[in-house]
Amino acid sequence: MNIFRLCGDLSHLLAILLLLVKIWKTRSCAGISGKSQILFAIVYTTRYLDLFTSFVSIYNSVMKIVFLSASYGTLYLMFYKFKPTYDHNHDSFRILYLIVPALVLSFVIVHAYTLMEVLWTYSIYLEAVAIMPQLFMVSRTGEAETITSHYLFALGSYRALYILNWIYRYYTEDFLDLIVIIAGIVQTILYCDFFYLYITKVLKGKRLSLP
Amino acid sequence: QDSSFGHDEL
Repeated sequence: MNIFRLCGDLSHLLAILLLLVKIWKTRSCAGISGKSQILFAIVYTTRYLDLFTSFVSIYNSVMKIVFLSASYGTLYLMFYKFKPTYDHNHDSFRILYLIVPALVLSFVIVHAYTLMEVLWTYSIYLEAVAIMPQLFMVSRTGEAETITSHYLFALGSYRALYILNWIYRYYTEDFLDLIVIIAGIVQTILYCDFFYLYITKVLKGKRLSLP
Repeated sequence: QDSSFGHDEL
């Protein structure tokens, strides 16, 4: 554990909780992509199956349980409790285009051919692109609520901070896991456009709207 | 053998 990873995890946690609280408080999930949330639920489920097979630390286990519960809680709010507020007309990204290639890639480029390892790798590849339906939705509607922008910024920052963590770990522990590092870089690059808009608009008190 | 490959991150 180092400061970059801790900040990354806290940023990740903040993003997930921010989304959950926003939906709960406003009683609405307008502007949120249900498809991205489905993908994140698949990501957490396939990655954190190791809750039952390997123990790293209390910290890791608690975070995994929180991520899983919050993710399924978000799905419950979006597709059940506040379903009428779900803007499915604008949430039109085809997620099979992400699910299938990520699955194929996880069989091609993987550290070891065991069920848990392939599932872990799949979760890494899928996470890298899971935000695409949400970004697509923002581009279709041309705007995002400020709180949604904060959510996206925290979620994007998490992997960027993990990149710093991997650089640090490379020099201090000789840690080098190219699968997660390259996927993490791809994931962060996808947010770059959004980061630019966030810094130039949202931080100056303006609403995020596309020209 | 540890099938989880020692993934210690989240």
